[in-house]
Amino acid sequence: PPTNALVEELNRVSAENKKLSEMLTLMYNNYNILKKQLV
Amino acid sequence: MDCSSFLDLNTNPFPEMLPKKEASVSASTHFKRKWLEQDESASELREELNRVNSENKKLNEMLATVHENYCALRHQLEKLQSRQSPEISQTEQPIKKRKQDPDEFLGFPIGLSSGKTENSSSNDDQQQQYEQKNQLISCKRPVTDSFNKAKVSTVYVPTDTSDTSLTVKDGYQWRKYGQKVTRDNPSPRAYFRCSFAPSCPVKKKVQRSAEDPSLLVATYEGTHNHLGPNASECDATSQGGSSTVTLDLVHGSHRLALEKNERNTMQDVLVQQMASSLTKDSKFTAALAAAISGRLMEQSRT
Repeated sequence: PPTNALVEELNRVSAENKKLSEMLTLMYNNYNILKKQLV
Repeated sequence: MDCSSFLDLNTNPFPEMLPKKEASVSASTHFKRKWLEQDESASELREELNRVNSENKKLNEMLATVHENYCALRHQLEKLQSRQSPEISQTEQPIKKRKQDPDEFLGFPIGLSSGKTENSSSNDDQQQQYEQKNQLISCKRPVTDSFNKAKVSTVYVPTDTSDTSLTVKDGYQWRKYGQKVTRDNPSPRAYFRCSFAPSCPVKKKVQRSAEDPSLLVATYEGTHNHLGPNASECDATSQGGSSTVTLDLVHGSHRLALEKNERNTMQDVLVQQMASSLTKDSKFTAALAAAISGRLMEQSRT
């Protein structure tokens, strides 16, 4: 049971990590677009 | 179960004849090994979890930094825009207010950008929201693009093959701002802007047709936002074949106004013709005079 809980927690954190990475990419892209606009 | 094996009573004088005990020993080692393996995998999992958690933390920090920079840049851009065109910024204020929330603008799920952890049960819902918002953002751009998209119309104008000026006389005044040679056509393409630019957004591209060099192909982008040219000034109308060119260029309200003017002049001419023909008709004048006098007589009686 403790192993299962660990696996579950790992899955959850990994999913969150993935989402954060996507968000970071999106934000970085938007940031670059804005930068280009300013230039 | 054989209780003797647990109590180790040594009831059997021939221990070598005991295969069961060996089996029990091997089973316990097997369990031990299994437990150790589980422990190892658990520690590995814990390590992995720690690693992912630290990565998560780092990502959150990076996100916060980029978010901050983005907001600063956006603020700067807004300031610049408001300085450049105060009128436009005034009209667009409600739209900007709607976009105030950067999370919303970027299509982020609520609570994530601020580093808050989310409930795993609502992951799917938030993922859907996230995707929907992203779709909305991607949809927003084409809408504005199509709204601002200029009307494009192409006009073919006959011209002298020896004429290399690439001028299409359509009544409007144009300023040439460029010329380039394209791959598909040996003759150059000239670029013009309406003389009312930048208030008028209309642009024109003129190039000799590759198929028929006696034709000039003029491509117009946008609609004139000022009054059209006078008919007398319009050289294109004097050229028989190119009168349709000007008709193509007249859009919306200008076209309607012209049609209305034409209708009014036609009505005036018809009324004048009718009046002149009726006054020439002696019978009509006599009938009219009789009717008027009859009316007058009736009025005097009453």
